Amino acid sequence: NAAEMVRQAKILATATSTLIQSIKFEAES
Amino acid sequence: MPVFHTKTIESILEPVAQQVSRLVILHEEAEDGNAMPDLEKPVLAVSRAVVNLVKVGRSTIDSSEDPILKQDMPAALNRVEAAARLLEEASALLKNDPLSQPARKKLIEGARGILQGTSALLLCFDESEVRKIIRECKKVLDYLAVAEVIETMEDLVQFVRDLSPCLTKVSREVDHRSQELTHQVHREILTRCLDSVKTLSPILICSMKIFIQILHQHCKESEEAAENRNYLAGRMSDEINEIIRVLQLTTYDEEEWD
Repeated sequence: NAAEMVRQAKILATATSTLIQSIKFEAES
Repeated sequence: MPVFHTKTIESILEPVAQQVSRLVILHEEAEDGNAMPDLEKPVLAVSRAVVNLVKVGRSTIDSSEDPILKQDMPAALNRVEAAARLLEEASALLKNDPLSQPARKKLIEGARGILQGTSALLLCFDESEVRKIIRECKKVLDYLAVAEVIETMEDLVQFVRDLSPCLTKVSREVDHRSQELTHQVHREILTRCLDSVKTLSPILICSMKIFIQILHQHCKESEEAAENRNYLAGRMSDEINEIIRVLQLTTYDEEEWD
């Protein structure tokens, strides 16, 4: 359970980072 | 001062935390209203990740025997789910109006919510893991309390048989935990206390043996031997109690002290 929770949290963190990157990309351009 | 108190949590959340901070600044600077891109795909990816994380979280709650985890974790899961809904609403609003101010606010709140909810979830789980180590430490404390009533070699043999596996487990888990911590002072205290416990345990056993031998020879020095044994058991208990105290600290506790 511990390993799976860490894995899923990492996936969510990565997805959130990608989302923020796409917002910033547009705002910065 | 690190923000996240374990290396695992830090490695997951630190990059997102920095990005959320930059996003907030960017949002404040971009109040003139640049058009936002279509965020449907990245928001969908976040929503899917939230569904999977919540699934694991709920199964953790169901399988856990820790009442505090059972009580605290649902709120963290709700937080993450609510944040995902905010992002979905923002994405829908931006489809109709790429300049929508409410959508920007929902995006910021959603991103923040994902960060805070995931942080609360991981912290909740981490605290539960720490409580498991503390339970093992308390078993050692219980055994140490028995040291004072051991008066035969047979009982001493049994005492060592009971204490040894428990001490080995505590030693392994506290050592692993100390390596996980981002706070250097906490790490050093745990290592120091653990080293003391490892040094003291054979000395304690030796002092108990001496006490038993003197007691059976009906010598006057048995009182002194008992005092020595009690002192060593007390020292070990103090070190274990210090380990328990430091295990429960987070960097937030340090900030409160500041």
